[in-house]
This record gives sequence, C-alpha cells and structure tokens, in this order.
Amino acid sequence: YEGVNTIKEMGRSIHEIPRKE
Amino acid sequence: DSCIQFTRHASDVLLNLNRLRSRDILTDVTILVNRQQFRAHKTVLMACSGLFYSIFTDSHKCNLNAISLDPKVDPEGFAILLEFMYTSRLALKESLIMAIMNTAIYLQMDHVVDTCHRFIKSSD
Repeated sequence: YEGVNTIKEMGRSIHEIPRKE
Repeated sequence: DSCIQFTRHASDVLLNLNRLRSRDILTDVTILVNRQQFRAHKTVLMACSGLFYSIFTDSHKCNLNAISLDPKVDPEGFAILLEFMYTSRLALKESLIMAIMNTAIYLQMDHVVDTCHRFIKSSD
C-alpha cells in the first residue's frame, strides 16, 4: 500500500470462535 | 486515502482455525502416525509442510481423507509440530528435541529444522 496513510489497529480484528458451543 | 492495518489479524485467524480443529469442525483429513490419529484441515497442513503440500496438490491424493505417515515418525513429535502449525508456538522438551527435528525434516518444514539446529547448538 505505497503512499497510503496506514493506521495500525492493535485490537481484535474478527470474532473469536468459542471453545465449545 | 487511508488503510487500517489490524496488526493481530493473522493470530486471530490462526486461533479460530485452532478452535475449529479442537471442535473437529470442517476438518477434512485424519493423519495416522503409528497407532495415533490426528484430525486436521488439509489447507493448514499444506500451508505449513512441504510434504503435505506435495500430497494434497497431487490430483491422485488430494481427495484422500486419511494419510498414514512413515512408521519411523514419532507421534509425540508430530503432535508438537501440528500444535505449532495451529499456534506458532513450538514446545521444545529436551527429551523430544531430536524427535521433533527428525519429524520436521520428514514433513519438510525447513525453517523449523533450522531453528531446532540452532537451539541444539546453543544448548550444547
């Protein structure tokens, strides 16, 4: 992503699949 | 223009894949190592191992749902490498380091082999 202003997001990006339903 | 990079995305995805493995969701192959069986996802195995990449890109073998490994492979060594594939953490127990390295050689996981070599040399 040359030349694009990149903002770093440190938090979780997706849902967490539970260990069991 | 801007771009937001989620720095922990790769580890979040890997953690979810490992949760799917532990719940046997969408696993599509059983790896037989001597008398032990390990369920896994072909895509993760072939992403991490040159041997599994060769097996599952072979049109005659890619639809197999069970693969027996060479009897010389140590099940404990394989279990540790499978856990590494799904977590990025390699458990190096002193008593198993050679089994792990030999299994990594067999699975064609060259970077793990190199790291094991360096670990053995540094601990000598």
